[in-house]
Amino acid sequence: TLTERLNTVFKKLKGQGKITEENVREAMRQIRLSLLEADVHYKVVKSFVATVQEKAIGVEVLSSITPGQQIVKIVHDELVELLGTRHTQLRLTGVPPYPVLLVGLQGSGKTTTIAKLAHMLKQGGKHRPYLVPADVQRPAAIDQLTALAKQIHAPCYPSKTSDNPVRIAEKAIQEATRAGCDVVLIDTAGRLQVDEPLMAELQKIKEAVNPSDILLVVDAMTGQEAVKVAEAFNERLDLGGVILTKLDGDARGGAALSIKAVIDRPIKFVGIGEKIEDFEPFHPDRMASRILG
Amino acid sequence: FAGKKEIDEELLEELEEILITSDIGFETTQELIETARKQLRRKDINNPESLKQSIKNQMVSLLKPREGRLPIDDLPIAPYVIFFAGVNGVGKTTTIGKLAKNLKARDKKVILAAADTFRAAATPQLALWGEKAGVDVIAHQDGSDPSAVVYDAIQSAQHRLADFVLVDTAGRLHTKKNLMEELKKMCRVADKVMPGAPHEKLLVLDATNGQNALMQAKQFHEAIGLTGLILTKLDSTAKGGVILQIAHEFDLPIYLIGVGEGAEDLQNFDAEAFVQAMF
Ligand SMILES: Nc1nc2c(ncn2[C@@H]2O[C@H](COP(=O)(O)OP(=O)(O)OP(=O)(O)O)[C@@H](O)[C@H]2O)c(=O)[nH]1
Ligand SMILES: Nc1nc2c(ncn2[C@@H]2O[C@H](COP(=O)(O)OP(=O)(O)OP(=O)(O)O)[C@@H](O)[C@H]2O)c(=O)[nH]1
Ligand SMILES: [Mg+2]
Ligand SMILES: [Mg+2]
Repeated sequence: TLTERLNTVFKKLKGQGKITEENVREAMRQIRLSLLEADVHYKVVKSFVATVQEKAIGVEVLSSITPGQQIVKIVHDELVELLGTRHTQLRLTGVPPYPVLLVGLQGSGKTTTIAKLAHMLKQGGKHRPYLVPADVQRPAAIDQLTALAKQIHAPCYPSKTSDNPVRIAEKAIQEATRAGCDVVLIDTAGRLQVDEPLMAELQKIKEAVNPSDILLVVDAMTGQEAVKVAEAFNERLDLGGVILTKLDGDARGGAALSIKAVIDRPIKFVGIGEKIEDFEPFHPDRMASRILG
Repeated sequence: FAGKKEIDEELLEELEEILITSDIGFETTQELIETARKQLRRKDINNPESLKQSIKNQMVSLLKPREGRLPIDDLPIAPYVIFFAGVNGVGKTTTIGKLAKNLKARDKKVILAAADTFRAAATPQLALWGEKAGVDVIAHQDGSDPSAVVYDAIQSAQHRLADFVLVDTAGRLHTKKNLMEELKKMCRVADKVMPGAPHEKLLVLDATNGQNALMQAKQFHEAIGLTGLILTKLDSTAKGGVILQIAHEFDLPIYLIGVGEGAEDLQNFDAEAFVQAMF
């Protein structure tokens, strides 16, 4: 663990004196290595380590904990601050129905997450979700969301693969109101951030239904490319937040830090399994500990 | 003289950034750069192009031995049973669809086994791919035992004298012991109905994943003894650099790469092309 590595770096430093520039340099190397292993982006690691280095130099060595533990605490606190210190809710502003758009790369977990969001809203008792399958490209994508909607007893728009996603979204808003629902969760096809026509399609959906919230769904195993992906989606759509999925695995999830550092949008929820109930609000302190390993 | 050293440092950082942001990983990056520097020092070369070329050459020599080809026209046995395994959402089902179409176009008789009986609409998804490829799909009810689908599919393949059985499995995180046990059981059942099956156990890896791909390879290999790898989503901006570390640690052929969502977006793994795309 990072704590063990840092303890080794500082083992000559006992409960007296200050943490000096020399022993900090090796500590920073260990922190950098640890964060890169955790998939935090190269550039984000660079600026993060610089910040931590500044805070670490000249710190009084306490007698109650090891210098290694002190540094870890500085790193941990800095991570928590960067990741966002409060759980942010779905943005449901203005007059209902509130459209919520989920976007992201192929296979990141959007369709499953829509069902989880709907289930969470239903459990909350304050909102009535309406599900919209607007992925007409992936084989059986409509079937997938329709089946999930049935599982959670939520109404679902009867999309057809011959429909166009923009038209589906528009018609679904009207249907949702007729069905007495106030939150319209729109599933979209996975797409690469460099696929110009597909990114333009998302902008058209946004213009057509004026979503109250737009969430980027990101796989926790995502590597260095997380930054480019998040930047592109954010630039095109002005995201409301991020949902991190598959946190039930052993990926350290450094993509979370990279994304937050670069686009500064809140990570709102996390997927922690394949079942509908496997969904939680984001906890920055838990994420910080996980990234540190 | 000091100026020369400065260029070195800047160049090294530049190279380090290219390699690390390609998901090659910190340790492997250091090894590549260190080896390149040693090589150049011996030859007393010190220009940026040579350094880059040395790294490229190292990567190609690491990956070239891992280029593999599935036996298609020279099947040692039929039906040739191929399992597709991997974590959630990496592209297993889509890859099977692409391969099925490709094999059918080469006049092979293919049967698909819809052994993901868990995820919503997994069977309809594979069924649609079966339709696209013009091949039959063996499927059971949702929630049924995936091993039963494996058994049924291999038996059908034997009766119909099929060349290939492509087995789709549910996405599973390698950290889930019960799911890994289920996968092991599916392998045992395949061997029971046809000794020696499955003849290929392929791990499908997503090029957008970072260092976790190494863990996936380790755990799946330990669990079922992989025979090969497939790397998908190389049409994305991700470079799939983790495959270098995987190639270094495991003597596993990389058979295919996915370069898109269409039926034609499946290619053989080519070491040179892969390294070229990274730079
Ligand atoms: N273990 C785990 N699996 C998840 C989680 N979220 C989604 N999945 C799985 O990830 C896979 C992909 O999920 P989908 O919902 O189909 O992903 P998607 O983003 O809609 O995919 P595309 O529509 O093809 O872009 C499925 O096997 C899901 O069950 C999670 O939090 N944990
Ligand atoms: N861009 C791109 N997308 C791909 C590629 N291969 C698969 N996909 C997409 O990735 C998403 C997930 O593909 P699936 O075939 O459902 O993945 P899976 O591994 O079977 O997923 P689960 O069964 O849910 O674990 C789909 O949207 C596919 O179209 C590829 O090579 N490139
Ligand atoms: Mg989907
Ligand atoms: Mg699948």
